[in-house]
Amino acid sequence: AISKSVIKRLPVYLRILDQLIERRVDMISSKELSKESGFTAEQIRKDLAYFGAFGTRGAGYNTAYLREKIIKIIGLDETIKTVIIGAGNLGTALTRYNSTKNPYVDVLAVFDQDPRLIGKKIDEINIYSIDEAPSFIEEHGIKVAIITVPAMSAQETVDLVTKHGVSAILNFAPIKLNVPEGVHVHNADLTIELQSLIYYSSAEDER
Amino acid sequence: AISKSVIKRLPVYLRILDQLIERRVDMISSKELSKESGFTAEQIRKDLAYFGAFGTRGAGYNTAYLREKIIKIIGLDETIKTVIIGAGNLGTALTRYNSTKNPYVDVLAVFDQDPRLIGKKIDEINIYSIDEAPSFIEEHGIKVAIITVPAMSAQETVDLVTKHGVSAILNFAPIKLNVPEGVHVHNADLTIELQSLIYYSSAEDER
Ligand SMILES: NC(=O)c1ccc[n+]([C@@H]2O[C@H](COP(=O)([O-])OP(=O)(O)OC[C@H]3O[C@@H](n4cnc5c(N)ncnc54)[C@H](O)[C@@H]3O)[C@@H](O)[C@H]2O)c1
Ligand SMILES: NC(=O)c1ccc[n+]([C@@H]2O[C@H](COP(=O)([O-])OP(=O)(O)OC[C@H]3O[C@@H](n4cnc5c(N)ncnc54)[C@H](O)[C@@H]3O)[C@@H](O)[C@H]2O)c1
Repeated sequence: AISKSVIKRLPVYLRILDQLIERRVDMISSKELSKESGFTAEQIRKDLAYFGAFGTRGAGYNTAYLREKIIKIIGLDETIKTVIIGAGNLGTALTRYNSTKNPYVDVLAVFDQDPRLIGKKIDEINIYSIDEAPSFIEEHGIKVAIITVPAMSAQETVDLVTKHGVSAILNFAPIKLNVPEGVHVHNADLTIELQSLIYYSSAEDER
Repeated sequence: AISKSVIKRLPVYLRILDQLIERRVDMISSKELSKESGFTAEQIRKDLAYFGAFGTRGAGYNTAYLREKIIKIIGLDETIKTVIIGAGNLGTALTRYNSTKNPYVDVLAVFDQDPRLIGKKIDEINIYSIDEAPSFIEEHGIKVAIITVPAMSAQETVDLVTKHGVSAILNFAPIKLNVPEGVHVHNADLTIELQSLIYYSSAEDER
């Protein structure tokens, strides 16, 4: 299998290529990609060669070709349909962002248990009752769910969505989730990000 | 220096210890810590021993003692004063969360350039004009800043805050930031999290 660090670099290449194509740039060298991304030119050439994308000596890589290749590798050749569970602060911010600024992911609906939120909208996206999540997930063949409920509701929420076909979870709740075999969970823990940053910044002075 | 993966585990231990102390649990074994965190008991013992925290055979670790030790290691013995730049969707969600649910970090103010937002509040926290950020950061000795502005304003924002004393940046804008020597930047890129999750979930079917 491919290493985790390579997989994390692919979305960065994709973002840079999207920006270049918007500016009608046809070719890009690994040196320029290095400047934009912060990875070494050698690392970039190695990553892309691994996936069978070779540049032409002196000219570099064709941006449109490379973008198509990376989209296929990540699995974004079809728009990914996703739902968000928890229409609170973070769920609202993610819904607004994904439905306006992220072309590869389509937030189809948001689910919540709070009667004050059910029936409302976040921009054009409806907030439904969590009780409707099972049938919605099955009817639309939803495979990816984003969890923005409090830690104490996260496990029951994940049990519910995986039971009805979800196989990939982006979890923001600060708790370890148990999932069935074959379900992928990525934890995006903002508190850990902030505290490890604080470690490095205070480590500088004291150590 | 300590490896990155150890540093990322410390906030998880801290969160578990906080929950245990709230439930008046005095002692915890590495086995129970393993169950709550997902790390192996052996890894936990190794991490804690590295920092000079040893459990008693058969009894485990004293939760209050261990918590104090980890707080000192991360550098949270004093509340960390921070500011958020960008009072949009994500900035609002982060402000609401940090000022209510995160005891270790204090969001003192939010800064924005949009006249419709300046002068408003997010809960109890004031939104000031970005022009006031330099003097505010210097007066309060702010070392940590969270960046939630669009990608094209991120570099100028970071230049501004680092010029006036900020040395640690949690960046949510999808762009590589250039910072002076000695400034720590952590990129919390939610799009990369989502796309690498999609890679793993689609990889399952196709490969
Ligand atoms: N906002 C942040 O910046 C931030 C930072 C770090 C971690 N988190 C984590 O992200 C999660 C969301 O945070 P938030 O700030 O948006 O919280 P929030 O309280 O604003 O929103 C949580 C939402 O989940 C809903 N909910 C609760 N139980 C539910 C259930 N069983 N089914 C469906 N909906 C349910 C609530 O009604 C509420 O609308 C939390 O776990 C939090 O710890 C958030
Ligand atoms: N919301 C999400 O879920 C999400 C997901 C992935 C990435 N991001 C990234 O996080 C950042 C914030 O996203 P958002 O959804 O909150 O955007 P947003 O447009 O809702 O908010 C951005 C805010 O920044 C302010 N701003 C712009 N330039 C500024 C400057 N020079 N100084 C001070 N304030 C300035 C704007 O007035 C606005 O209030 C963006 O870079 C975005 O790409 C957000």
